[in-house]
Amino acid sequence: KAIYRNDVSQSAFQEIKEEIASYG
Amino acid sequence: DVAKAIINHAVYGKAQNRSYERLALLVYAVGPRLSGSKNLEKAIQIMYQNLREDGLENVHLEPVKIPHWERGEESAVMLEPRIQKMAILGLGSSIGTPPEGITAEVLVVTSFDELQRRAPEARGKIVVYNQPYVNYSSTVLYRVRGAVEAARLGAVASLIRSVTPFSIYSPHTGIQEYQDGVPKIPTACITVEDAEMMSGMASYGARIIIQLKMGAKSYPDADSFNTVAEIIGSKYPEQVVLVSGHLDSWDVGQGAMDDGGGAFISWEALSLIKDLGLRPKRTLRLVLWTGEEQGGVGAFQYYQLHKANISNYSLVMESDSGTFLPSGLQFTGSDKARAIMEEVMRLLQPINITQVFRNGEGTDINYWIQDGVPGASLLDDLYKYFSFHHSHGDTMTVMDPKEMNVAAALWAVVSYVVADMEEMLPRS
Repeated sequence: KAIYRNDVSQSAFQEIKEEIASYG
Repeated sequence: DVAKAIINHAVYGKAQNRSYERLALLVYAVGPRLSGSKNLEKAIQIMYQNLREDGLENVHLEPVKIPHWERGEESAVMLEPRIQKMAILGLGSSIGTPPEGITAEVLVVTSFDELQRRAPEARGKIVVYNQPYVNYSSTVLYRVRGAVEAARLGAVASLIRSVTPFSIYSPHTGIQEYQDGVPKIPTACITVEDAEMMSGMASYGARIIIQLKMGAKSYPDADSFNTVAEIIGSKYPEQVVLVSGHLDSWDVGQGAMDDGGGAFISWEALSLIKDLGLRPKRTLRLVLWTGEEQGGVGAFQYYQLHKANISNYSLVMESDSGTFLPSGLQFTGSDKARAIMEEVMRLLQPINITQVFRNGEGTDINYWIQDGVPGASLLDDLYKYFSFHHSHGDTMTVMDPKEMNVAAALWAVVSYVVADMEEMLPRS
């Protein structure tokens, strides 16, 4: 089941930002 | 520190120069890989073995049909106002001339507009286009459409100034197109130098006559394959980040830069990730396209076959504009997706390549991007790239292992992080 979204809320974006930072 | 680990391994560690050395092995063994040629099929078989031996998963070949055109012998000699042999390269899909060649007077123009203005003069002539280089995408129209526009007016052949920002008497080939209902005439590229010379001669009122001989021939479509290998995702295996380059090339040079570099940094991305024992949540899929130079023919058939799963593609990536030192990532997608990619590119700070530009694209991935899938490509040194593009100079000599290391590191970090994020990239 595909779970891409058509948009991302600001809070979700903040979470994604932190997730990406964890790779660094 | 996954990103740092990938960068260290690629740029400073054991994987240093691996993609360059792997590429050299292939291009020295096989040479240029024209669509429909035995060289290309040999390269595909070698890559199939390489990817299996590298321990990648689901390595397989997906059959497709691609155009088969052969250059044959070709020559052009200026007979008037003086005798001079000219370097030419016939354009892909061009027809040949009769065995005795075509000998005709030349009409030199610098644009399609000028050709229209001087239409009555074109009948029975060889039209020479001396169009100035603006950028590749706008100037390539002369190579693609030059024959048709000249043939509409009764021209018997067309010779087109090579599409390149820089020339040392280097002809550049590439695909061209005929149009239904318009007579097919032979078409080839000439060097910048000869185009400018004839333009100068014409401006002094000289009568220019050329004898053109081309043995070009088209054959029925040939069997070929897109080459596929994966690191299967640990959590969402049905979802995909596609990393790619194309294996076919023109029949000039070694096809090292176009697109050996793109194909081999894409392979290297998976090798780096595998070396570090990483397995992203989504499947990382390497595709080495065939028939790209004929207009993304192999990739179109892949798209037709797999588009049913389009909602499972988080990102499609193609490197096909050089693997010199990249200045950043080109990206096409929604604003939110772009914001996410900007965060991903921050991870490349250790090599100081963090910028995200617009226009992520690639002939082979544009089918997906046009249907809404986010797409990415490398922004590279285009002046250098198009100086060698489709010319005899496309060899390992223009490639640089250290630059390939950096390009591979960027490619690996981006593909891995997007493949491993909990969520797919958003779409607008």
